[in-house]
Amino acid sequence: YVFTAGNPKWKRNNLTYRILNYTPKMRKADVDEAIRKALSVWSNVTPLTFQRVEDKEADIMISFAYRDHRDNSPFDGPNGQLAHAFQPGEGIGGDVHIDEEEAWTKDGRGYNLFIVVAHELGHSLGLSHSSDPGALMYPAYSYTDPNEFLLPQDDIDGIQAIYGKSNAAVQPTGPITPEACDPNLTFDSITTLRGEIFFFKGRYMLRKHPARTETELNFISLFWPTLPSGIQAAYENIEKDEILLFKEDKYWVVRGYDIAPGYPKPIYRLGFPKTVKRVNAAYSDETTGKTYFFVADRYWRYDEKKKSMDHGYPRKIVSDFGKIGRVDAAFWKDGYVYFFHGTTQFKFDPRAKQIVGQMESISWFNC
Amino acid sequence: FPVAPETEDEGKTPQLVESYLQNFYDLQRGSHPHLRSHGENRLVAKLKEMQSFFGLQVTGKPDADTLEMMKKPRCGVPDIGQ
Repeated sequence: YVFTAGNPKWKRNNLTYRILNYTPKMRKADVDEAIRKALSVWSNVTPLTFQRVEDKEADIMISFAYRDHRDNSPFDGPNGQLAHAFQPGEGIGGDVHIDEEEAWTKDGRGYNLFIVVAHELGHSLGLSHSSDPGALMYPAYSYTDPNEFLLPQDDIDGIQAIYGKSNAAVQPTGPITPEACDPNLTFDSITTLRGEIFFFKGRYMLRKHPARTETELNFISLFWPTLPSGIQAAYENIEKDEILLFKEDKYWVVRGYDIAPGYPKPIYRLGFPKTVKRVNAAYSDETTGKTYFFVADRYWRYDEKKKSMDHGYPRKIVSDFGKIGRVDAAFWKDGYVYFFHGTTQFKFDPRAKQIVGQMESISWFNC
Repeated sequence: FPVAPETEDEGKTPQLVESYLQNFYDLQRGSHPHLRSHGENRLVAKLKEMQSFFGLQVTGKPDADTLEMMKKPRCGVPDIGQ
């Protein structure tokens, strides 16, 4: 996080805001709600409070503006610059200007007003842009489902460094952006996809292309906006050129690079008993057409051709895969299976039925 | 997935780069990026600053990753300076 130069801050904690006008692209009530929720992002983690006022000057004046709106920072039409805001202070200080020519929405289409206003309010309160790609104060727009939004730890640390901690009994914490070479990095799930490897972690995915040395970090929502964060299991069906992604008792199919229509579907369609509430990990063996699902200390085997679970399952993981413990994530590549348990990775040879290697979880990232 | 910048955009690259650096990295307007001043070209220096900020490879050149970042919708507040 970065403070705005000169460390400007409001001298009071009880601030006021006013909405000067509205965009015709959203219902007034939705604009009000987006702005109210954006303010609560910051009031939830600091002693700050925001009271709405009408018909008088407020600390934070929020308005939709068009091109040159007499603040020496003209907007540039659709896309490009979405909004801007001014650091704490009298007059224009703290004000938020939103580019009227953007496609404002309350969901993943166009630009989500809540996300953008929450970012701009960070400026209104004295924060500058963060270079943490997962931070709300990162300058480039990225969509997160407002219902799943959690203020990242980088932003919490920044705003609390200015205004102090929240008055709540339990201090709020936020997600931390994963770093590929963090030795403590663990994964929610892993899958291959057309020769690449995708490592899922929270709302992020680390993407490793065999021909590129560096690892790319993206939000899952950048590619698949309708997918939730926290994907718990994933595998690639190479023959059908699709990947299946699991969370709780549902699963999605991504065909090629697009989410197939009609998903999510219940995992019970695959033959799991109702006692199974979630899948921890999965991999599919391209040579046998069998897919393995890991749940707690047991695993099921699914026949991709018959489209049904094989008989005689579940079986104990330890009896067939050895001492790999609970499986967080797994993937199959070039005849070997890679099991991830915390920060440990096991290389398993399914033909010899034995573990043939043990590495760190981050061994794929050329650290 | 994601689609690489359109090649027909290349004619606009210098303008995109210069205005981005003017808007967000305090590149003085009217500077003469094509004249090599003492030491490094200011535009190259600003480009490196932007690449460093975004965790891109610091090449000082408007490579594909850098242009892709410059084309992303974003906040109008500068990343450095006022």
